[in-house]
Amino acid sequence: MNLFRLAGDVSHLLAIIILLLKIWRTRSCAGISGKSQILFALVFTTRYLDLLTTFISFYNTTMKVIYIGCSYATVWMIYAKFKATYDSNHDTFRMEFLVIPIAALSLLVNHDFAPLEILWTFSIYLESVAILPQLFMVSKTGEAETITSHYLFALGLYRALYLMNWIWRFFAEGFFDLIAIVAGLVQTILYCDFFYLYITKVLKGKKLSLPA
Amino acid sequence: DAIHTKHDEL
Repeated sequence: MNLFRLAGDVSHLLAIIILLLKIWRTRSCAGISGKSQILFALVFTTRYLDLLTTFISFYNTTMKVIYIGCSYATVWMIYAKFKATYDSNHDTFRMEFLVIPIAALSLLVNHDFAPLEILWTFSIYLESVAILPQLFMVSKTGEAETITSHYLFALGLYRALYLMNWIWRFFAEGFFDLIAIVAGLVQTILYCDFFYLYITKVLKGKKLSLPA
Repeated sequence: DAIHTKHDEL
């Protein structure tokens, strides 16, 4: 565990909690893509199946359980508890366009052709693009609430910090995992445009809105 | 080995 990874995990946790609190306190999931949240729930479920087979550490187990629990709670709030506020007309990204090709890719490019390993690989590939329905929704409506922008920033920052962690681990331990690194790079690049808008607009007190 | 060490990350 190095500082980059710890900061990455904290940033990830913060993102998840910001989103949960935003929905809970405003009693509304307006502007939030339920499809991205379903994809994240799928990411955590397929990645953390090793909870059942391997114990790594108390920290590891706790964080995995929190991530899974929070992601299902978020999906439940969007599709059940606060369903009336869910903006489904703007959440039109087709999930199968991501899930099917990624399932095929994880069968073809993986470290080991074993069920848990393929599911882990699937989760890594899927996570890299799971935010697309949310970004698509923001670009479709042309704006995002400030709190939603904070969520997206924390979520993007998490993978950028993991990239730093992998650079650190490569030099400190000679460890690298090409699948995670390439997918992490793709994931971080997808957020770059958003990072630019966040820094130039949201941090200056303006709402995130896209030029018409 | 690489396959097992990577699962220590979240």
